[in-house]
Amino acid sequence: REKRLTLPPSEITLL
Amino acid sequence: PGLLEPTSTLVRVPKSASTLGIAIEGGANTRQPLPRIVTIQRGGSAHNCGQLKVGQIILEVNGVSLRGREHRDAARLIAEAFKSKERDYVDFLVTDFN
Repeated sequence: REKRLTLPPSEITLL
Repeated sequence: PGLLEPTSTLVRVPKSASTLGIAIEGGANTRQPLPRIVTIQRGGSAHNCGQLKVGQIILEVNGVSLRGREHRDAARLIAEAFKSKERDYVDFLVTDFN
């Protein structure tokens, strides 16, 4: 069974 | 400040160019819970200001906390602060500590 151990990476936004 | 106190810095970025010129990553529910500056584009307002650095974490924008805001919400807040005609600058509270 797969378990997520870390939060997902974020997208990057250019401002 | 005490040795163990995290330091934050208020940086006022004048709107000196047509773009702010930063890229950010992070936001609530990601590995990077507060937005981090990943790029500063040459010629943008942030670059002209000279006080923002790649790697800094943005804690507040114009006094509004980014804590708990998801990426798109934080990005929208920063974009609206830059677009707003109420002020000719954007205030960033930043820290070098993650």
